[in-house]
Amino acid sequence: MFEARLIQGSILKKILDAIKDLVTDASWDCSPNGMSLQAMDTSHVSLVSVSLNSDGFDKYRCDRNLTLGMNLISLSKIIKCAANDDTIIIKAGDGGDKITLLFEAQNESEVAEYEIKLMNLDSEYLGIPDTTYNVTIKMPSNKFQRICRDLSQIGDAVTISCAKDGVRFGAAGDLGSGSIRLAQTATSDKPEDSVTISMQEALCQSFALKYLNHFAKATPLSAQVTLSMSPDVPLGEPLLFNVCVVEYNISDNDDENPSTIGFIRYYLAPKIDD
Amino acid sequence: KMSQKSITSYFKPN
Repeated sequence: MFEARLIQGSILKKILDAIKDLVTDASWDCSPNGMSLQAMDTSHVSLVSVSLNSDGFDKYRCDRNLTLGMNLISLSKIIKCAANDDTIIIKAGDGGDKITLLFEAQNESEVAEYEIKLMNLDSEYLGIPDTTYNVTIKMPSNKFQRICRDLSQIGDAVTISCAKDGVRFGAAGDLGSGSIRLAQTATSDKPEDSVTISMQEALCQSFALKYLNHFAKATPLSAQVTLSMSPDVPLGEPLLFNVCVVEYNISDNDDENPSTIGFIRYYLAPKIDD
Repeated sequence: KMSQKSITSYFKPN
C-alpha cells in the first residue's frame, strides 16, 4: 500500500511542468524515504533526477518499495486538472496496474478522483556518483531562464566562462553574437537575488541551449538555481567530471519557515569541438 | 563544428 498526501499540490504541477517536455516515459521509485525519478531525455543527451523526501509530504505511507512506471504526458494532463491550491493524494495498491490521484479542494467540499494506467518500463539506471565540482554558480533562477532564452535567439550553444570576478554567458551565430556578464553580488538582504561564485579554477565550456531552456522550466520551483561544472579533465580521468549539473531545490511554500523537501537535478554533457 | 556525446558515455549503468 502506497499513499502520499501533499497539501501544496502545486508543487507536483510544477515538477511535471519541469520534466514532461524532456522525458516521455519514466518510473517513480517509491520507498519509505520518499519518491524519486531518474530518466534520460528521448535523445539520451541529458539526464534528469527528481527527489521528493517523505517528510515533505503531509502524510506518507510506503509499506514496501514500489516502481510506478508511467507516461509523464498523461500524468501531466491529469495533474493539470487539479487546482493550484488543491491537496493532491497519490494512492497505489500492491501489484496494481494503476494509481489513483485525488484532488481535494481547500474547503474539502469537493474531491476529484482520477486513475492513471501504469506501464512496465525497461528503465536504464545510471549511477550518479557524488562528485566535487570545481565551479559552482548560484544565481536567481529567473535570470538564468532569461539568459538562456535570450541567447537562444543568437545561437544554439552558450559558452559559460567563469573567473573569480564573475561569470559570462555568451553565444554566437549567423546574425552576430551576444553575451551577459554577471558579477558576484555582495551579501544582500535578499539572498534570492544574489549571484554567488565558488571556484577553484577558471572554466570555459559550451552547452546546448535547447536543453538548458528545457531545464529552465523548473524555474517556478525555486528562486535560485545552482550550476556545477568542472573544467576539461585530462585524458584518463573519469569523463563524468565534465558534466554540468543544473539544480533546483524544491521547497515548500511556507513563507515563515521554508524548508527544502527535494530537488530536480539535470545533467548535461558539454558540447565539444570535433 | 561542435558535437555532443550521449549522457550514457559519462555515467555508468547501475
